[in-house]
Amino acid sequence: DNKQGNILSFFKKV
Amino acid sequence: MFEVRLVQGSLLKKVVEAIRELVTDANIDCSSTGLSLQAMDSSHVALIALLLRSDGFEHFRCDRNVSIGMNLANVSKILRTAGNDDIITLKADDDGDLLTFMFESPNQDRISDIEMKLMDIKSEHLGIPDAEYEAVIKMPSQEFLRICKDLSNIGDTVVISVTKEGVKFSTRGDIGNANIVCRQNTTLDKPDDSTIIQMKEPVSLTFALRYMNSFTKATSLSSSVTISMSSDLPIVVEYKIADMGYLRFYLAPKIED
Repeated sequence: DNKQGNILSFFKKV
Repeated sequence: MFEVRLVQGSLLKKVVEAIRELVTDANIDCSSTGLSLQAMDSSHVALIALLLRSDGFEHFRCDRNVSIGMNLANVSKILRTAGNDDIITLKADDDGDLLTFMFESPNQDRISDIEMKLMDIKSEHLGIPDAEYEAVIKMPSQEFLRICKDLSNIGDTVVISVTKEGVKFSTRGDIGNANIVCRQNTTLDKPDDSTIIQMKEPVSLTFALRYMNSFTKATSLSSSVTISMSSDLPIVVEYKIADMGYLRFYLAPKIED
């Protein structure tokens, strides 16, 4: 099964 | 002082209904540019970005940048008391902890106001880089709603694949497999019914259907939806808000374990 990705691994906090 | 007046108040009702399932509490950031909101769902899988530009309001006053923290379930309860044709005014004092909603019926024979307590929400902003997406699909929002709903009957995830043949939505489940292929279809007399596929590179990504279905709660905001995909980025599902801005949903793909 595929693992759910996380938004924070694509977009960084500013 | 913050005071904005939106003639088409139903837009605000639709926006809140579209996002309240994903986000419980959020800050609306107010500046001279307009109202914006950025929020993630509690598991940090999806990100919502809303923009309502100031020139889309009949009246827009925002003396200094403010963040108005609110519980969206409470906002929804309040907006449900507004008629669909009502003009909505929002106002808050600079240092107050209340937001006033005023609803005016179109012929001004009923005016109501409701004060809502605000919340102090720690806001976290994410930088969303401008990206050239490998594939961009514009299609009728009703068609996208139907695809997500139909596939949910079969499986939990959707693989969206864009090739020069078109865009394919696929799922697998215990009862079997399903594929829906949409091809480019430019209906000149009815541009809203068109499906337009712009592809630089073939791209295929897997997503949780539960989130996609949640995004389609925004269907009534726009007759078309734009889906942007790149192999190394979250998908963007965008509903334009008539001449005012947009509601965008970003969803992180599922990745191979």
